[in-house]
Amino acid sequence: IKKQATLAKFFSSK
Amino acid sequence: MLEGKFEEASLFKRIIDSFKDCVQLVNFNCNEHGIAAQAVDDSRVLLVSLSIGTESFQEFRCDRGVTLGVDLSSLSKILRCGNNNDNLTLIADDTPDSVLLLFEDTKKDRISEYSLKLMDIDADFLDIEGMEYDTVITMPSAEFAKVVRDLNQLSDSLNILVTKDTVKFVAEGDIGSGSVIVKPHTDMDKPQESVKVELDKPVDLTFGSKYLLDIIKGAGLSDQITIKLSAETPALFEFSLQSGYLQFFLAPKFNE
Repeated sequence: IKKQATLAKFFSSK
Repeated sequence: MLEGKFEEASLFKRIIDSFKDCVQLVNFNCNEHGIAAQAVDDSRVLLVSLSIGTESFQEFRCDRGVTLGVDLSSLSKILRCGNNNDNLTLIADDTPDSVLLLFEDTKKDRISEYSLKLMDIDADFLDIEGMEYDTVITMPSAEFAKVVRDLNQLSDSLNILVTKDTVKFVAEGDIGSGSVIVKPHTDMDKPQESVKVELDKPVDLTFGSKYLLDIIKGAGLSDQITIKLSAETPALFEFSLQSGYLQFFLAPKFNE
């Protein structure tokens, strides 16, 4: 079963 | 002061309709280059990045940077009040509490004016620049939309596999499974029907279908969609505007 990732894992806040 | 006039209100309507269902509160940042916006959906999985360049406007001026915090559902209500081929001018002062939308029907001399109250929206801005991708696919946006809608009926996940000569979309669900293979080709007569695949590395990624259903709402903006993929990173789905773009960044699903 695959789990949905969120964007925070890849992009930092500016 | 911002003053941006679209020759046809339908362009701005179509842009807003393309992402109003996945994000609600959006800061529109206006400067001399045009209007830009970035927003993330409530689940923090899908990011929308919009750029409307000055060439998309019939007339545009913005001397100082202005931020318009907008509730898209409210904006949509007002946009529905104008006719598609009306001129639409957006007007705001340097520190606005509201933005004025002016619809002008040049043939009938009818002018309608709406004021939309603005909001203070506290949204963090994600750094999405400088991503590198293993493969770039360009294909007809209507064809991609059909694949997503068709395979969504089978599964809440869509698997995209890209190799040198094929793009394969796969859905496996309780009622069965389905796949669509799209091969690169060049259509000389209708270039917008062409499929192009640039590949550095094969890619195998899985995405939530419900987010892809949001993304394909942008298909009305552009004949072609560009899809950029890389292993274990968010995909970029892009619709080009005459000047500017609407981009969606979508985080993939992973094996636990």
